[in-house]
Amino acid sequence: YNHFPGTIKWKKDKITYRILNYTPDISSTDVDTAIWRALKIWSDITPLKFTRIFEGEADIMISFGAREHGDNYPFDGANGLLAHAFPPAAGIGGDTHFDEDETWTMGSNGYNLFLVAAHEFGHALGLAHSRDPGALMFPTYTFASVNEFRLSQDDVSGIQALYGASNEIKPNPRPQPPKTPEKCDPYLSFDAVAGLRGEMLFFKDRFFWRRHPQMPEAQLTLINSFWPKIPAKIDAAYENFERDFLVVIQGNKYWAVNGYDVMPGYPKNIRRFGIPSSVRKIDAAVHIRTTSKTLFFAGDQYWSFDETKRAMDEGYPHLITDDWPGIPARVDAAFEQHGYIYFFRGPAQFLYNIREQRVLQIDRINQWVGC
Amino acid sequence: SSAVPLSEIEKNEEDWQLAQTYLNRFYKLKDSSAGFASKNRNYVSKSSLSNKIKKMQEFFGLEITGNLDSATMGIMEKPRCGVPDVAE
Repeated sequence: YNHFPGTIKWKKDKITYRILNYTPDISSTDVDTAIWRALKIWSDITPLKFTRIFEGEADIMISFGAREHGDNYPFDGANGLLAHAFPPAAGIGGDTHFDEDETWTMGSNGYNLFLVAAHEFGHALGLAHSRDPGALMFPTYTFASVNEFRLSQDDVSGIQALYGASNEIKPNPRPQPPKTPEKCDPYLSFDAVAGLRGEMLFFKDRFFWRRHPQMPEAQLTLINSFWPKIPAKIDAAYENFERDFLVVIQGNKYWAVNGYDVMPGYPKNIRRFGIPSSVRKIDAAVHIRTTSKTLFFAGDQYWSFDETKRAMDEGYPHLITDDWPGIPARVDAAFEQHGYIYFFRGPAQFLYNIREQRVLQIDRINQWVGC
Repeated sequence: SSAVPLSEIEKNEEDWQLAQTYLNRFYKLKDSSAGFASKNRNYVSKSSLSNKIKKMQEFFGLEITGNLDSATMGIMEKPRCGVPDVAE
């Protein structure tokens, strides 16, 4: 997280706000609710108290405006800049402006007013932008389900460094805020791994590391920042080379992703591959180009699907340990490259030679994401 | 050698324009050094632009190349907050 130079903050805990005008995109009641909720996420975890006033000068004056709207920081029409807010201070300090040229929404069909307002009020309280891609205070917009929204640990640490924690005794303690995965975490494990047009994708919680073969660094991004229409967290993924798309699996559904777009007609049910309905979750999936088979791993078993015949091979499932000597009984993720299958289990990866049918090497997984 | 198609030149020009606006807004692009004189108020030296691109790439955890590669352009095209990333 970051603060503004001079660690500017309000020198009081009771802060007033006033909504000066409304957007025609959503009802004024909804705007009131979105603003109230967006302030509440900050007051829930600090001693701050927000009071709405309806006339006079409030600490946080909230308004919708387009293009040049009176503060010499013009907006830019639809998309691009969505809103801005001023750090804590008298006068314009704390004021928060939303670009009226955007389509504001309470859902996902436009820019969600609650999510943008929550971010901007972070600025109005003294937070600058964070480099943590999982933080609310990250500069770019990514839709997230409002009902499941939680501040990240980075956001909580940043605001509490300014104002301290809430002094109220909460009856039921709040769950731990979500943390952004660390590439050097010795206990790191992957949810899914897949190639995509020459790059490698390593999925973990709401994120994935994207790594280009020639680049030592891997870029950490929110899954929904890239693909808003697939689940925030996935169980398995594989690249279907024949049909040039990425398949991502979550629960008993799967999506086909082509570049940035989810292909029409998805999600579909994994039953279509011939996987029995007793299987509630796929742990790993890997496509083997030389045989055109896609293997699905669930628990201590796996299935083999023939992409050419578009049918499950006979006699499956098999036990993993029966067919893959040296591989753990269960796996988290897998992908195939140049005749090897990389299996991932916890912090370890197993390099398996398909032709020789044996494990050649066991390594730590952090190296894939630049550590 | 074949001439670069006009559309590609225009695309590159567009990207540079977008990048300059973006970096000026969020990374204090205008070179504030006293001796910096330029005829064109918006003229920005290539090296200054490249340095600001590096700052932006570092902020977003991208490969620090100083070039307008696709990952960098991808971030610049995303909807975002108007507050600068490098706070004044």
